[in-house]
Amino acid sequence: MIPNQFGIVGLLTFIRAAETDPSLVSLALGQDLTALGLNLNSPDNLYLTFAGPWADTPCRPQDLDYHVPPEYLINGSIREKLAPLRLSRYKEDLLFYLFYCFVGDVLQIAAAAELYNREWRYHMEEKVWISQAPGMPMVEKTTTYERGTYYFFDAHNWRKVAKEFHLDYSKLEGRPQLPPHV
Amino acid sequence: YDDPPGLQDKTENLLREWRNVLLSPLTEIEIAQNFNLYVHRMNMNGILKSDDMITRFFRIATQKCIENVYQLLNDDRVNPPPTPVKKEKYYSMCDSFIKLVSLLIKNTADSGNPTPKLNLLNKILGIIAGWLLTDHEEHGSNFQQLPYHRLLLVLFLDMNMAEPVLETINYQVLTAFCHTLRIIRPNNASGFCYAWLELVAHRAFINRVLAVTPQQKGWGMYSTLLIDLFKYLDPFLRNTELAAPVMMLYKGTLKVLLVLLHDFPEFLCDYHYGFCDEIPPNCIQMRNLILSAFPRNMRLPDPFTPNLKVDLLAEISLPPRAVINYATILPSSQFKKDLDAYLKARAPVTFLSELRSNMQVLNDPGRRYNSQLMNAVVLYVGTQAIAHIRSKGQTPNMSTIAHSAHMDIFQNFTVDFDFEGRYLFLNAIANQLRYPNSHTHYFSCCLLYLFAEANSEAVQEQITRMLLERLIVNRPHPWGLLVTFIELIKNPIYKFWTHEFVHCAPEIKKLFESVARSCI
Amino acid sequence: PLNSEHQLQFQMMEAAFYHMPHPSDSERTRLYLPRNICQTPIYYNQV
Repeated sequence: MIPNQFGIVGLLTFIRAAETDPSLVSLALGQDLTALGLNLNSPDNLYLTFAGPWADTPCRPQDLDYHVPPEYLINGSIREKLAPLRLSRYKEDLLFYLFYCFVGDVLQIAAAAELYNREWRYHMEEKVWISQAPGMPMVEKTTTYERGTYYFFDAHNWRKVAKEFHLDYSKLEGRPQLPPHV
Repeated sequence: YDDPPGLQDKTENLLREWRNVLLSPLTEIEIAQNFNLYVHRMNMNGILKSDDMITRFFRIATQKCIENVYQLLNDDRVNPPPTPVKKEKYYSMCDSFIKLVSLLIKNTADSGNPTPKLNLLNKILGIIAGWLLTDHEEHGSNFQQLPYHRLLLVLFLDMNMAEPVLETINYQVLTAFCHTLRIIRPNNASGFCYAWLELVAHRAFINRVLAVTPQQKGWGMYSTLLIDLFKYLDPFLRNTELAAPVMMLYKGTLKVLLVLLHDFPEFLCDYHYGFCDEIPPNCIQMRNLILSAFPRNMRLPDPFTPNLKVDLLAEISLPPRAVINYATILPSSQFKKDLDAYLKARAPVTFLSELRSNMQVLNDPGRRYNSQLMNAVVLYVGTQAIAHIRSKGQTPNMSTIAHSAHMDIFQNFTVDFDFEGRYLFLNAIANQLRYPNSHTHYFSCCLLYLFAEANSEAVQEQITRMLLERLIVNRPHPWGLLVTFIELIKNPIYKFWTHEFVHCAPEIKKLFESVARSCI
Repeated sequence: PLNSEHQLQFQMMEAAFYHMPHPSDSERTRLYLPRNICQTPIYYNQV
């Protein structure tokens, strides 16, 4: 057989190197390209929301550049004069918008904290917001779970949906913590 | 040099005035009115009286924007702020200056006369590029990419707004930016390489250069920019110098190629040859990614279909999309003349015995063969072979490709070259195994023919190794590669499983069997 | 093999690696709600 790197033995040596020197191998055995943050099965083009070669997630709606009349834009000179955001003043609809559109941003956590204040709870497994449905009796309640009818916030159809559910308390997120500097 | 006295201060004052103009709450109309007033002020200051003065104004203003960012970055380094920095502060001077530049460009001369606008655009782009290269040289590892990235990005977004005055010059604007990106390509400004790729891969830039520019007139420019990137990465990847900075740029490049594979596969189909000419042979996944592209209107038959009759596929007789310019990849030379003569007359036989020395490179450390010449010869001879077979009213298959001047040359590569030369030759062939087209079909037959007719098991081992190393990589895998390998292991005339190298080690044996299982 | 020019290029690349472009660098300035990146719980929507 060929005794150097151009034969099968050379390739075999390379494959065995995979266990010891992953960086050496990353060019040739490559990596799982589906894990680079791109939705390769998307029926739509990726480039319009491509957040760049270093980003792990696509652009959010507000990151995209489209023409907006200057009247809609907040001018630098008055920005500091505007009232600060006070989430307690906003309706749930806006809070859910901030939660789902400001992913990876302080605002997502701030919106979550305000929803928590309003007795919504985030189900960490189902990845949905749940709240008690007023007037609907509890079917069963123990120290670790309860069963009854609850409101779910359906982000795809953007509305509250009542559903019976077995609610395991351990799956509910505690009070969201804002980063210290906020 | 020789700036008129006071120009620096004048420029500084005008920039400050302009920022104040922008800071008052404005509508589109008011911005336009205030802009005209401001232009009058510029005129009063003599800024617009000559091309030279505008150039000086732009140069000084650009320098002040850059200095402003360096100053802010330096301040934050010396006195780190308590809370995470809001990036906007770095942008404001650059953004307001570019707003002024964009308005000057759009309002220079009437919309029917694009030349003054483009002159102004090229001027500012040249100044930004010039400062970048100068600064890169002077600051060394303290060079900061941020101000240049910001100036170029915002200028590109402004110049591509949906406005009638810009729509008439979109293509010239794009050309100006592509030229600028070439001037500041990573090989010229290594410290700007990440921002450079961020600009080249920016959604607005990709949209303009690949999607909305008519007749795909931007594709050639974009391929040149990507080749610049591959040229820059080449020495680091070839030497597997994969420190974090290189790995970051490599992964970023993979991501951009994935977006192109998903959204513009025809672009990768058309320019695959130039890309694979630059990508080092050990970057197998990156090369597979490019070779896996196929036109979106094509439905690829599942390569694992039992008894798939590749030569009966309609597309298999059609040439691939891209028209390769052979004069570029195989410039006329004595060698090219001898090659054409041999292809025509299948003589003199000395051409074959001199082939290896023509492919070899002397006194170039780490390189013994001119792999780019080899790639070109393989593609050229293969294309000529297809035409030759067609001219006899036949179609390429295992018998029509044999006993010809073309096959003489390929067999010479396998017989007369050493292991490295043969590896590079086989790579050149495998780089043509893509989606169903006449090249994929011819080169697939060619590889299988060379395997069947090999005069030594070493040749068969190298063909197998070259195929295998392309198959054991993470996906994607080119269609032509899969169908060729499946044919090799399934068709008993190749006696594949009888070879010692198939059973040389448990991992290899297991590998072949797993590939065979997925194939069969 | 890498030559001295490549070594110099690598040094410049490495220096740039420590201040990579920030997503905001590639977006128009958003004054009212600027990007305020923070690591949100992984079980929150990331896209």
